[in-house]
Amino acid sequence: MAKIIAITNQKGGVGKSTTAVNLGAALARSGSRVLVVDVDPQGNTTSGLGVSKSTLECCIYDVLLDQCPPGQAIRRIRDNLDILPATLRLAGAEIEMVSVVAREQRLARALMRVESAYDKILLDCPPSLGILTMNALSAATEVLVPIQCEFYALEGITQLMNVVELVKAHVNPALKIGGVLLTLHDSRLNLSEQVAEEVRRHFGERVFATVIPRNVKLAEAPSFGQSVLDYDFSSRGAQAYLELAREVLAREKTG
Amino acid sequence: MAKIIAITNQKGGVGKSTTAVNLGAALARSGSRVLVVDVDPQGNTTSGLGVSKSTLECCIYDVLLDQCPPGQAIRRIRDNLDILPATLRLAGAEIEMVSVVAREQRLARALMRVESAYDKILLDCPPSLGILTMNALSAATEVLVPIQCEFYALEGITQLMNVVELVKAHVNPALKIGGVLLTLHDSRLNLSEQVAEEVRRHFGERVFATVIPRNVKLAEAPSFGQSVLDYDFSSRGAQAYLELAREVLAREKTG
Ligand SMILES: Nc1ncnc2c1ncn2[C@@H]1O[C@H](COP(=O)(O)OP(=O)(O)OP(=O)(O)O)[C@@H](O)[C@H]1O
Ligand SMILES: Nc1ncnc2c1ncn2[C@@H]1O[C@H](COP(=O)(O)OP(=O)(O)OP(=O)(O)O)[C@@H](O)[C@H]1O
Ligand SMILES: [Mg+2]
Ligand SMILES: [Mg+2]
Repeated sequence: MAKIIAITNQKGGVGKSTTAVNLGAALARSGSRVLVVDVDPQGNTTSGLGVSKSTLECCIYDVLLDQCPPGQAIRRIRDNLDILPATLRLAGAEIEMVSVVAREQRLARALMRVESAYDKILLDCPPSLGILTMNALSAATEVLVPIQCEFYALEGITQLMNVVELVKAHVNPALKIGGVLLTLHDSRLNLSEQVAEEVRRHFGERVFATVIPRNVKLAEAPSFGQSVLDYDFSSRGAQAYLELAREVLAREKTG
Repeated sequence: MAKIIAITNQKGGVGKSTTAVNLGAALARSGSRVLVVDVDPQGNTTSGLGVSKSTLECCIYDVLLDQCPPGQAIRRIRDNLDILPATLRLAGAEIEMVSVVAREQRLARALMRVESAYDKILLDCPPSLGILTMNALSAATEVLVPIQCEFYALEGITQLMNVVELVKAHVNPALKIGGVLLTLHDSRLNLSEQVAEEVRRHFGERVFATVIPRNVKLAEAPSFGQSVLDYDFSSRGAQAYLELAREVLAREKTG
């Protein structure tokens, strides 16, 4: 049974896609068989892993609307690392799925068909709490919430937690909060540390010990279509995501 | 006739709220009568201008659903600067307005009732292209698009331009692209300059000459509920938004 991790936060620009790409790559290097699913119409994870959208015959949009089996849309990136890519066509899904029966279960049903081939499935969510994020939360076994170390990032957390509880109560009772990840932390700024302390006060043990620092290599890597591990293995960004992968695996053992 | 500027980009974390708060405050200091409308359920602009959400009897949610006149929801921040605030209840609007007639015109109709009291109305949009952003685009006379100087920020631009053309063709023929604003520019990084050049190549004259630098004062100010002009007037962030206000006003004269 693969562990399905929804990487979500409706606050924009907090490092969801960056975490999907680089935690995915780090887990794959540690030997886990990983599938990264791009559930965001912007398709940043798809291009961040070097997939050219114009060459795709089918993508997650077709899989959600049952027009293509997931296995056909999945692309191999490197050993142990596959992607189910997104294109702009996914933007139409929010509207087109309004009248579809059990519309929030579409992704869960599709992933059931491929999950035996993977140990970890990471779902990169858009910055909203619409049908696409609901699909991810319905399919997931746990939620990973990246929180940027800035003031505005604290505001939306209550709303997000409410939605997770709602999904757990009505759709997916197995869903749990896997962890809260502090991102874009800049050790030179008081603001970063103040927000980090606030988050730790609020979430306690659920906050990963690993903190992702602001590191320009993480922002440069996507323009080469590479994970930061392939782009600059020795960078602080790459090392932080390798550390996070170790912590995710260690938490699994202790439950 | 007030100029209504929708500040929008579905890419998250690019400086939409920061621009709404600080361009609003800068225009107000230059003598324009300004209303800032928070169209994002996260309500970052509302808290960024120091309004405590728990004290609000009604907010934009009630105005969109015709349960409160806009004049009653509007709060005075300081001379020439008012806000129509948002609370979390706005998150329900996306779902509740699905079956409402002419649902994307709700904001335009509400603003007609108050616009004679203002010279500029700024609309802060959420990071998605759903019903709330459609309301903002339908009400606006022009669009201001903040673009962060990072690789992922380039990807969603085509989709955004398509949506603006769609709204212009079917709902709001007067809508035009007022300007593209480069934000979070870090002069120490090659990446920033590369993206800035790419944006100028793509948008030419429509890119504001003013570039907003990454400046920690802009990230600190919201935690005090102040615009950066009130928080640290001499900072590079404050000066950049004052320069932007002058440029917006100068463009108006030349059309
Ligand atoms: N630790 C980091 N150091 C430096 N830059 C980073 C880091 N994490 C993310 N970035 C950059 O910050 C921007 C926002 O990150 P990203 O796009 O991953 O966030 P997101 O939450 O997926 O955004 P959206 O809400 O639009 O989906 C990107 O340009 C990315 O390259
Ligand atoms: N020029 C800047 N310098 C430093 N920090 C900035 C700057 N502009 C914005 N920020 C910070 O970056 C983060 C993202 O900015 P902001 O929240 O305004 O973006 P947004 O586009 O409104 O995000 P969302 O998509 O979630 O609505 C915030 O924490 C903000 O304080
Ligand atoms: Mg993303
Ligand atoms: Mg915002």
